[in-house]
Order: sequence, then C-alpha cells, then structure tokens
Amino acid sequence: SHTATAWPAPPSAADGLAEGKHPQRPSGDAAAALGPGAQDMVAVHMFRLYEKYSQRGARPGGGNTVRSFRARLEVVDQKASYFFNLTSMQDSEVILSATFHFYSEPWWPWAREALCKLSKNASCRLLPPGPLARHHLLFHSLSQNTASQGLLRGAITLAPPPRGLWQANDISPIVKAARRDGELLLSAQLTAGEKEPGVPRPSPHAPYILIYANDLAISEPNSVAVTLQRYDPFPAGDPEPLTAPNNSADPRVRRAAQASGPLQDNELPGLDEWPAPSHRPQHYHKHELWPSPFRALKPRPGRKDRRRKGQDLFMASSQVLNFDEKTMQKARRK
Amino acid sequence: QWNEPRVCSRRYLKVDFADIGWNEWIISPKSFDAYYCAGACEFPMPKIVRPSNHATIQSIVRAVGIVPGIPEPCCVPDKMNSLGVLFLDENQNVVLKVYPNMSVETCACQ
Repeated sequence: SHTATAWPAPPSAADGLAEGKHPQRPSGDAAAALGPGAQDMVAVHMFRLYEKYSQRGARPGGGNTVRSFRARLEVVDQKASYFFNLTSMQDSEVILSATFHFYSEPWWPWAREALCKLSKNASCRLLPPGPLARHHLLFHSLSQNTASQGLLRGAITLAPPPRGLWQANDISPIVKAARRDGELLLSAQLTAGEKEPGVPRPSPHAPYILIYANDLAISEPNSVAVTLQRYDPFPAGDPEPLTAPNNSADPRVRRAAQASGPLQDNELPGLDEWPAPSHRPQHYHKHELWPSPFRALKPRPGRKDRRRKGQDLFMASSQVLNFDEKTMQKARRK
Repeated sequence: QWNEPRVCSRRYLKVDFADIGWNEWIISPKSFDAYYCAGACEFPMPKIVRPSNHATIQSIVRAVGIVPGIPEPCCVPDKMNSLGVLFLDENQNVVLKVYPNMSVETCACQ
C-alpha cells in the first residue's frame, strides 16, 4: 500500500482561505486564459505549471510534458469509483512521475466555519461537523472494454488533512505498472473504513491525475505539428494545389482561344506572332504560355502611335477572342 | 521592414495561432514572437553573421568562380529558444508541452 506523502501540492485552498482569497478563483489571468473551465482545479493547476515554466523556465517535473487526466465518476456496487482514461499518452512519452490529487473536507472547525461563510447558507453551521473520515483509495487498472473490475494495483490511505483541502499523492509505480501491461484505464475506488462515505456528488473538486513525462519525440523534426495539428491542411478529396510557380491560386475559369476553322496543326492560333527565343530549342514552357499575373512595365508610346496602336491592339485582341456567327448576328442586329 | 540590413540577420515575426487555425485547442500562449532569418551571405562575410568554416570556404569558392553554380551560404537560425504550450488533447484533457526550437534567438550564415 502507499501512504499519502507530502508532495509539492498546489497551494491548497485552505491557504487561500487563510489569505482571504477565494480558494477556487485562480490568480492572475489564469481564469481569463482558461475560460469557463477555470472552475475546475486541474485546469488551474496546469495553468500554474505553465506560468511557472514561461516566467521562470522551471521545467515541470524535470521533463517536457505534463498530461492531466480528469476523473469520470461512476457508482459501482454502491461505491464511488473514479475512472481515468490514460489512452491519450503517447508511446514516446517516458513517465517520470505521476500524482493523484484528491479533495477532502477539512475537519478543523475554523476551516469549516470559513467554508460556511463562503457558502452563505445559515443552515451550514447547524450541521454537525463531518465525521473524521479516513479514506482508502483502491487503484485498479484495466484495458479498454473489459468488464472485470481489473487488476488491483495499489491502495492509498488518505488521512484527513489538518488544514489543506487538496492532497497530492505519489502514484508513479501504479501508473508505470498499468502502462507496462497496456492497461490504460485506471479506476480509483473510494472506501472509508468502517463507514461508507456515500456517493459524492459530481463537483469541481473531482480528483485528477497529473503525469510528468519526457517526450523523446519532441526533438524530432516537425514534432510540434504531430501533436498540435489536428486537421489536414489539405482535406482529402480537395484537388492538389496548383504547383506551377507562377500560377495564381485564383479559381477563375480559364478562357481558351477558339480555333478558327479546322485544325491544321496543333499550334495555338495566333501564337506564331511570338518571336521564338533564338537560344532556346523550339518547345514551349508551360509558364511561357500563360501570361504572368504580373504585367511587365512597357515604355509609353507617343500620342499618335497610341491612337493607331489602339486600333491594332483592338484587332489583335479581337483575333484572340472571336465569337460564333449567331452571336455576331445578334450583336449586329442590336 | 524597408530599413532592415541587407546582411543576414534576425527579422521580427509574431505568430498568432489563430492565423494557422490552432487557436481552438491551444489555451496559451495565443501568440508568440517567433522571428525569422533573412539576408545576404555574400563574400566577404562579416563576423556578425557567425559563418561556419564551411560557409566561409563555400563563399570564397563562389567568389572565385572557378566552380560554376555554387550558391552563397544560407541565412538560417543559429540559436533557438523553447516554448511552453498549454493545449487540450483529443480527450479534452489539458496538456503542457515544452517544444524546443520554437523561436529564433540568433541567425548565422551556414
């Protein structure tokens, strides 16, 4: 069995009480960054670890990864069991340590007084102080979708905390053994000695597990995308992006020159006007055929030339886009 | 941007995770100063661009021109910093990872 050991637990809510701070209200901009989830302790704890690293460079647990796991409360044979799904751990993450964080009622009268003050209901004071509950937690591990209760991995005795409300307990051997056997579903069953504690209501004080690990793959190239990219930037079924260097990604429909008369050869009409570059063999590069989206600056012709050129230009352009007879007749009629 | 030095040096770049669509699951930071390297590594290279010995010789070979087609060395990140990222995994659990080489501290011609 494992006894609860003093572990660098997050500042306990009681401390918060002593300092007049609301035990559950995170300090700084944690609440803002965490959003609505700020009320549950695991999010606040993780954000504190993140702030500690960002501001002081303190690596959490000496590694490069901390994973948190929330409990899912289930009642099995009238006993409360907390289930933790550890399957999101990666194979490359070597477990350094694991802690189990559990919230238990304070049994010091003054702490209870402070709680009653916080909960602002007068009847709280009338309630007899809670029993001096000594909790036992039994850890079982099972693999996914097994119906059995799983293999007993260890037990923890939780002495009611004199002051603090949260306790942190070392469960590294339990988690390492369960993972070694591939049983990544962990359950913690709550028993309390002679008197059953009854079924706790779901609350923001639900227990949680933190696993400190060293991810060996984090120094691999592109490791950030492996864990943080969720959707394929090019979802399946999308056409490949056009890779030609100067193709615009513009989805506009390309218009093509209509061949006038029967095709004599496979030359594009009007192309023979392009002087073939003398030093290059007579074949066409794709990007030479498509006008580059960037217009090259041309010297400005004189006023007279511009007028004459305008007509030529019109002729040349009309050569490229000519319409069929019916459209021409309709245009003429109009 | 217009008065940045021609020579290889570090340039400012702020990456906002919303720009690359990762903001849904990244809790913090929302953005960070990543920087990037750009600029010329032409012969002769000043000491400030911290050229490796190989880069120094490559730029001399290119300057001499006897061997055609040798490009100038590249301006790339030299020293880089890690970044802690707090995000939600597929099961909506909060994860903290410290990623190495996420932001540029110095650039060099390599």
